[in-house]
Amino acid sequence: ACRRIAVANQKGGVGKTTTTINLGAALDKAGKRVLIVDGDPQGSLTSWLGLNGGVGDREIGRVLSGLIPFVDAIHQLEESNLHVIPIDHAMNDLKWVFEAKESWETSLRKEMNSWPLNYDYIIFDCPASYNPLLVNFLVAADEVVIPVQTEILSLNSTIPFLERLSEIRNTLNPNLKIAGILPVMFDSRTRHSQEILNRMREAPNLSKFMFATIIRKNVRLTEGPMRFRTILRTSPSSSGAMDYMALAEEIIRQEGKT
Amino acid sequence: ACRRIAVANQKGGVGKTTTTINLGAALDKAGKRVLIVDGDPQGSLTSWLGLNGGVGDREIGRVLSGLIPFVDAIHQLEESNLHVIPIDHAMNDLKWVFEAKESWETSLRKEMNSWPLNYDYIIFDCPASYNPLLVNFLVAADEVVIPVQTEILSLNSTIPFLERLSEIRNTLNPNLKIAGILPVMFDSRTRHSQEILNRMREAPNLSKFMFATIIRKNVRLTEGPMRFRTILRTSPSSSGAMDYMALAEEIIRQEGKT
Ligand SMILES: Nc1ncnc2c1ncn2[C@@H]1O[C@H](COP(=O)(O)OP(=O)(O)OP(=O)(O)O)[C@@H](O)[C@H]1O
Ligand SMILES: Nc1ncnc2c1ncn2[C@@H]1O[C@H](COP(=O)(O)OP(=O)(O)OP(=O)(O)O)[C@@H](O)[C@H]1O
Ligand SMILES: [Mg+2]
Ligand SMILES: [Mg+2]
Repeated sequence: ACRRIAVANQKGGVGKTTTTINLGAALDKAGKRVLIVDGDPQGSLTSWLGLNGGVGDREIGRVLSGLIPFVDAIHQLEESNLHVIPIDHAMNDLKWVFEAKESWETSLRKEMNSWPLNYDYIIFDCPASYNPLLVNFLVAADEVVIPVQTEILSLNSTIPFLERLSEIRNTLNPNLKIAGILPVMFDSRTRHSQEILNRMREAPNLSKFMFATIIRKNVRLTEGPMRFRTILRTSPSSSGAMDYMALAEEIIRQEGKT
Repeated sequence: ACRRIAVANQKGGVGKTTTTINLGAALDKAGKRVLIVDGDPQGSLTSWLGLNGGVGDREIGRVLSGLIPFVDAIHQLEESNLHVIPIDHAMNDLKWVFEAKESWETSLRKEMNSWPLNYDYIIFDCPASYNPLLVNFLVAADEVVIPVQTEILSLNSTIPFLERLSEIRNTLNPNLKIAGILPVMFDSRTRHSQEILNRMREAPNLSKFMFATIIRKNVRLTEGPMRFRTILRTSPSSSGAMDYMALAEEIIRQEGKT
């Protein structure tokens, strides 16, 4: 069965794109068939992989507007088996909402359900703000990975975000489960980072969902996009690469349990 | 005259909220009358200042929905002269768009123009994604401060954001000027941070707008929200406090030149 995972948090800059790309690459390295989707109009994932110039019509905005089928938006990356659906910068995230014929919230889920998708994992990189685009991916997905930077502002935004997820589960997508809460950019040199990690572990509604894996702060992770590559290709023995491979293994071990 | 400044960038996690609060406090310390507004439904600014429980009806969402006047949403902070307009977490950023009677893009600007606002500075903390809420603040403001983290993903998102600003200038708000581009979280210990700062300085469409001030990475800046205070009260002699005071002075020196 194909696991559809949204990487989402309403807090900005917490490693949603970094997690989507590097987790995708680590799952691919472990032999899984993986499709990653850029769901954020700012297009970080698309420009990271060097797809900016060449997407043409084959991108997620045109799928959401009902102009092309989901499978026609898929690009194969040259150097790995990863498949990618990019986004066109020009996509104004609201045009398709106003123009949607029936209910816009379920349009992507319905479109995806009408195709045989031979993937083990489909991972959506979600936008920060809670808006129709984000809702659309949270309805199309069955699971959510929630990156939380170990800083107080990120923690403060994550609690209300969990409430939003419950609202989605109670209304539009009863299947929506939390695959895990992922502490990211953990910096063992600062007391603040350690304090926030402790708070996460002590909060019952967080600790029960937390992955065993922690993504440590690692400057190698900021360098991947400079070379249009994932951490597995730019710095395979870095702590960033190790952490994302450990996360992939932990996620693979979840298979069959959900 | 009152300067209305939006602190905005479509990239998430680049210090928009941190800049709004600490710049606001530094301008207040320099004797200016300052109002800061939480324009992001995730409510980082509101929870940072400990206003979560007590906003009641007096918040920006009800102003945008046309339920209360702008001046009725203003709260005075206990310990400083800063005035604040918080946001209600429950504000769904789209409800007011669908319900707006005339054109939603200009509703906040029109509402603000109908009141005498005795401030030297009104600063809007903007949401990350480019959506109606962000457009509304970019139309209500006359100037934009653009924080850019000295990392490649932030730089990559800032270029298309500048194009969006030009679109706003050409359509909804001909007055909109760039007050400055602010390098933030600069970490002199990493080559990557230095490389990105160099790229910013070498790009003509960026360097001409860059502030002389750079906000250095400083863990003290992450700790302010733990105590519901600005950096000027929690660590007045830290590099974070010095940098935001330098920024305030640079912005004050711009007065009269615009
Ligand atoms: N573990 C890490 N160590 C060091 N830097 C990291 C790590 N993870 C992400 N980063 C860097 O932090 C910044 C934010 O990450 P990223 O852009 O992936 O977050 P995001 O949640 O996708 O942001 P947005 O809200 O804009 O979509 C980027 O510059 C990225 O390179
Ligand atoms: N100069 C700095 N040095 C160290 N940490 C910083 C600095 N500026 C901001 N931070 C921290 O970086 C994180 C992101 O900052 P902040 O939340 O202000 O960004 P934002 O752009 O408002 O994010 P969002 O897109 O979610 O609104 C926060 O945890 C904040 O404490
Ligand atoms: Mg992203
Ligand atoms: Mg913010």
